[in-house]
Amino acid sequence: TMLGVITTDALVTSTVWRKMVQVAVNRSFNQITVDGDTSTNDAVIALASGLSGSNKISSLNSSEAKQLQECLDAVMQGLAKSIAWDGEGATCLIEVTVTGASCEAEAAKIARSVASSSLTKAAVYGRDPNWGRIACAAGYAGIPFEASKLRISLGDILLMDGGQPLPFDRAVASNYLRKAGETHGTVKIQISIGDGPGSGLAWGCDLSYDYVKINAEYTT
Amino acid sequence: VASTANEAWNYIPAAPIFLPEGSWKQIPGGVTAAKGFNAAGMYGGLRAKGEKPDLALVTCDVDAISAGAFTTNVVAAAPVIYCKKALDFTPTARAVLINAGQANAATGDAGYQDVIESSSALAKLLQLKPEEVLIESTGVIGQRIKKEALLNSLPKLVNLLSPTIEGADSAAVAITTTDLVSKSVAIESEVGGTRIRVGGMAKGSGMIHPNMA
Repeated sequence: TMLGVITTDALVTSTVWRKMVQVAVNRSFNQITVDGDTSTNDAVIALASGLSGSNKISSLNSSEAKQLQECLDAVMQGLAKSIAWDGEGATCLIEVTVTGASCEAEAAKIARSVASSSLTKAAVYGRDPNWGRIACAAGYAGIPFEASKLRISLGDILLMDGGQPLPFDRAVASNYLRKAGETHGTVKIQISIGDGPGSGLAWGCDLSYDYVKINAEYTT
Repeated sequence: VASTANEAWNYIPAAPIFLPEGSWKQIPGGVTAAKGFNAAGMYGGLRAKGEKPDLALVTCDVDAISAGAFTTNVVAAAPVIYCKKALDFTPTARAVLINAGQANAATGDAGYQDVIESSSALAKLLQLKPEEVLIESTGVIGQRIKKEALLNSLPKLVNLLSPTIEGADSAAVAITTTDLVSKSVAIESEVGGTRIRVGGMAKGSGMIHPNMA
């Protein structure tokens, strides 16, 4: 289960605040995954006291609303990434970036599909730069794209371009994953699916033996 | 048995926070960084093992504009059902009470009644309307909250409320379950030429694939 409580002293109307919170949740907590199980209790409550002395924000299209939205996104993304980093049994955080989609929602859906792929997660734990599993998870996300435009990078290492696997230094790529695991760092997977303006992010973690151990012992 | 707020963050370390880059700056504190907010965390005897804090409270000095996003799982826990009703009923809230140990999910009418009694008891202590008190629960699914332990702890929890960083940190620890680290962050930025603050805390480690609306 994930829970969150967010507070601000910005002054904002109820209608605008509720929309802003949903947008921020969609860009943060709804883009993390550890094990694919959606809890019965997931909840985020956000409270705005209005005590900062700022002008009241009553339109989503105002520059003030956009500034507050960015702040809300930042705080929620920071917390969301910490949850994924702390995933049960995880040795590293996985950050998936998708660009070139037709819109933000489509990019986000592909990113989360990759982040939640058990095979991709297991490959990261096995320090295996397995572009095939990443491509596969992108492909079954339910968002159509031209496979011939697929580009996949692991950190700074380009693994696939134009839908074609590329020669790369496997030892260097594997070492990138190993180092992230040893330091509980971040593995960055970057995917491009075309030329569209949509981009999105998702966060997950690798899948280790410890995940099963923890949940076999945490009984109902 | 109740540990003090000062002891709360000794149980687990704070998480590294991966804030995206932007025009804001990270500041100390979490849910209490913004003006008007108080928080506390304490051990109230709800956890099955250990004495890590398991009750957290966040309050606002004024009627706060409230929003919520909740699981779309059809089998929603009692506090989720309660909060959705409360937010439909009123646009403001004054307090969020959170327990760790029992999720109060799949507990039927009895579980829902536990939420009502918890919010009513806290509302009475804080002199609020029950619907101004929101509830979150986390822990073992299928178990009702240890209501007597929770109700008996409320006076002390209210007394521990503080606008300090320590208050925020103790609350962030108290909401954790299998988490290895507590998650708390705050930022300061300018909105329309005025300095505003946004802060927050979260918990989560397993059963994580949110789809909230």
